[in-house]
Amino acid sequence: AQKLAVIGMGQFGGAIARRLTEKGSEVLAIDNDEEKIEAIKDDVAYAVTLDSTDKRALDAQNITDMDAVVVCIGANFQAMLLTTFILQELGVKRIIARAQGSTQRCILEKMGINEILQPEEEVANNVAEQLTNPGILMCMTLPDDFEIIEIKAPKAVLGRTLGDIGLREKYQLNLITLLRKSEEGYHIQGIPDAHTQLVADDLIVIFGKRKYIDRFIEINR
Amino acid sequence: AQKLAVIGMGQFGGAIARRLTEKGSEVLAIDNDEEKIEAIKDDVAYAVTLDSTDKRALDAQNITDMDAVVVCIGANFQAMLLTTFILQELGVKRIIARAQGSTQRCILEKMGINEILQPEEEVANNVAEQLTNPGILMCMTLPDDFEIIEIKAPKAVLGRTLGDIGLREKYQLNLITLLRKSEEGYHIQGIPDAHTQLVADDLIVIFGKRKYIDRFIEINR
Ligand SMILES: Nc1ncnc2c1ncn2[C@@H]1O[C@H](COP(=O)(O)OP(=O)(O)OP(=O)(O)O)[C@@H](O)[C@H]1O
Ligand SMILES: Nc1ncnc2c1ncn2[C@@H]1O[C@H](COP(=O)(O)OP(=O)(O)OP(=O)(O)O)[C@@H](O)[C@H]1O
Repeated sequence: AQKLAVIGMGQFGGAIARRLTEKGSEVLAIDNDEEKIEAIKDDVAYAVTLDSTDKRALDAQNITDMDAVVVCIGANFQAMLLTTFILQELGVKRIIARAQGSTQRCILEKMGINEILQPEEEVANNVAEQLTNPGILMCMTLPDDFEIIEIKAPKAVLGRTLGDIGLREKYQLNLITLLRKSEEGYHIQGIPDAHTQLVADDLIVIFGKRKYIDRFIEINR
Repeated sequence: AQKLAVIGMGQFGGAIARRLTEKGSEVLAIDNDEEKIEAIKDDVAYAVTLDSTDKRALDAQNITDMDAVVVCIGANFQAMLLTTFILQELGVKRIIARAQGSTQRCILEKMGINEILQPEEEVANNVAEQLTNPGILMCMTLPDDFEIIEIKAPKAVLGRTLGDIGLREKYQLNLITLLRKSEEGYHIQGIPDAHTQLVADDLIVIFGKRKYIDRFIEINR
């Protein structure tokens, strides 16, 4: 089981510490607010009240024994940076740090930290994408501008067969699977073939270049 | 173009307001902190300083003209709830609200809000998953326990051909694509066939039931 330390028991750090513990990791939770430590101590292996900008206090916890340390201090930018710097000085083998905004991210990168978490920005991007493109339910980006995307079957393909739509021949897209709505929710539709006819509410999962996916959506809007 | 209002210009709300504006939506940014409004006003269509718990102030902005209102107040739970309640009373057609923790989420659901954002929890789950299962790079969950997953090719399949590994015959998995490392990064590997031999650092994107994917990873660890 991995030994992980999480510094900063706010919403983000607290959730990470709890999820990791549920999944079987040995977690040391650190915060300088005693109330936060009181609230988390039953949900993790160890919880200790200390100021993570205090190098000796961190060292006394044998922080370098950790497989990784996750720094989740949010609002106090200076404390996050100083903590990260101290962890590097102590020789912690793997440091994952939270940044709020591109300036903080750049500074961390300059320090050689390449595992950076930006929960607010990451989810904000997804929310903005979903509000702008409501037909796109899920998206996995891949190299070379390829994507796997789950979308509502666009209007102009409803009532047509897969053979007639010609995803591969006309759009250079691969159909991974079809999800069809039934009374208790969506189900994977067995083995779609050329005769499978798309109906309203169908969701299709397709693989291909982003520009061909966009073209498919645009043409069949 | 959609008309959207975002209330609460913290890290999360500010990022949503900016991303939406970049994507062409008409955004009204609201915050009761004048400095926050000063900082955002050049990045959105409209920015106004007002207290969102003041029903008449919101009404004066014609908030019901909005296609959607996103409530991004974080730390002040009472203000987030009261704002959400007021938006419902005014008859805003679509409300998306932020929750911090399951208690807040439950209260919003009881109010009939079903579009709830939990950026810290959502990313915390992904981080905990990645730290626990480092071979899994990306994952898209689908109905009926199906998944699309991007993983490092497990040790025991390196040096073997796809035909020999038998993803479909032995594991009931479909290979969507293969990503191979080159000097400038990963690339989609054209058309993998039975003779394609997997090498160290290869990433495979596969589709199948979660338990068969887990079995494939376990057997070939
Ligand atoms: N020097 C420090 N040493 C230890 N803990 C710290 C230190 N500075 C801040 N913290 C803790 O980090 C936690 C998270 O930081 P803070 O609440 O400032 O950010 P936040 O952006 O509100 O976090 P979140 O979004 O995760 O709720 C708090 O519980 C705080 O007590
Ligand atoms: N009643 C209110 N009316 C308008 N704006 C408000 C109100 N209450 C809080 N806000 C604003 O909401 C924004 C975000 O809230 P806050 O900073 O408390 O939460 P946060 O958890 O730190 O946010 P984030 O994680 O997004 O940075 C702040 O800019 C704050 O000024």
